[in-house]
Amino acid sequence: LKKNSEKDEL
Amino acid sequence: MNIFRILGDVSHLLAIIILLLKIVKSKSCAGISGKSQILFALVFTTRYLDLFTNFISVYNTVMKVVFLVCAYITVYMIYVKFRKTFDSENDSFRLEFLLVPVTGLSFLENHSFTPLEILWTFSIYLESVAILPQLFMISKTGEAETITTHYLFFLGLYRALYIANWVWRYHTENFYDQIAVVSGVVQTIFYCDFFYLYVTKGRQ
Repeated sequence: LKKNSEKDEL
Repeated sequence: MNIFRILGDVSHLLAIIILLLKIVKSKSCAGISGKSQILFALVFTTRYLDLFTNFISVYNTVMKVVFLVCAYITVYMIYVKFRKTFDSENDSFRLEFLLVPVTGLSFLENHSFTPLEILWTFSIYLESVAILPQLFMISKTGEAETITTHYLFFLGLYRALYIANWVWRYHTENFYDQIAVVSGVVQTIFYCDFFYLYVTKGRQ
């Protein structure tokens, strides 16, 4: 699973 | 970026603008919970600290800045500009009941034990409960202006669209963030009762 390290969501 | 995500962001922006316009045009913040708006300002502040550390896209940066600015203008309108119209008597939800558990939980359950990550987690948990003072105020007074219900409708719609966005991303990108998803689902549940009333009362 891809992690949310980018945090591209608002 | 998928259609649910875009529509979710648009819906979120629309909710914030509806509230701000309502206050400015009517020169009144009657029926609005200042505490909920302070919590949302705190949510954006703690979540968007990565504006200084991480560039994602022009869209991402612009939206973050707009949300932050709108949140602080709203708080300013309620507590400074139109303070006389603010119904502080009925905005009596105790913030410590939300802030203490949310702070504790963000230290216990996070992706990594670093300041930025803990603050991001705090913002996610806090957003899921930030609307409670507003819902509490409405149930206490037993009334809400139509425009306030539109605000809540678009805020709830934004949450529902984000869930659709996560389902989409899970299937197409194999992307899944447990903290965001669980908090997001909890948050959306808080709007269900309101949604039901919005639809049934709207028909009458």
